[in-house]
Amino acid sequence: GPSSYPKDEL
Amino acid sequence: MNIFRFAGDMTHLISILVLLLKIYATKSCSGISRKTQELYALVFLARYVDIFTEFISVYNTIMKIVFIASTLAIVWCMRGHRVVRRSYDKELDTFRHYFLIAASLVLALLVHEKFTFQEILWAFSIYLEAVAILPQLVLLQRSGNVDNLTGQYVFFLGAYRGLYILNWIYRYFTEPHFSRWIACVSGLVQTALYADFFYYYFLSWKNNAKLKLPA
Repeated sequence: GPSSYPKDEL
Repeated sequence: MNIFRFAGDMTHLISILVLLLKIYATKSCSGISRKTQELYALVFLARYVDIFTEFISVYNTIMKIVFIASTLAIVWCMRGHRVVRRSYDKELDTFRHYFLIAASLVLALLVHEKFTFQEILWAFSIYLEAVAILPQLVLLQRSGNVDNLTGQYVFFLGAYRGLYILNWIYRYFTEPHFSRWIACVSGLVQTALYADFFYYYFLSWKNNAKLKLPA
């Protein structure tokens, strides 16, 4: 699956 | 950052400030589900484990601290404050919220971005947040008429995730390879759970009547 994206949302 | 997400974060912050105001001003937590507050504390602790490792921005870090600290303070207040805890509707707040925790954990182990500790905790926090309001909505139905501040608290808490959905739509169209399908699907479910509350909240506003949810 897609790489884990940076969690820039709260 | 876009206007929808910023408005969503501010709406979320307002919901917490309204709840703090209600508890502080009335020295009472009647009508508030302690279980929902505990679930939200778990949501923030699970979602913000990266607060010390992943620096996104000053805004992001400050908001994470505010959300964790305020929710833990509310749970502490409802459990430990000798005046406030007396007004807790213990016999009405009976939703089996441990099932919500277990179900969210199982789902996070099955459906996640990557099978890593942090990603599974993040997915767990997303799923748990979607259902965290259930004990509060059940309590509102049982406790008859709802005081204004409690109604406003639930309204803003429901509205914030609706604004986040607009944020995800905006980002989908403006950012290549943007995919937040776990948060998006979960956010849709979360917002949908408020549908009947929003309906009765709108009616009470239109008829200038006291907010009352049918049992």
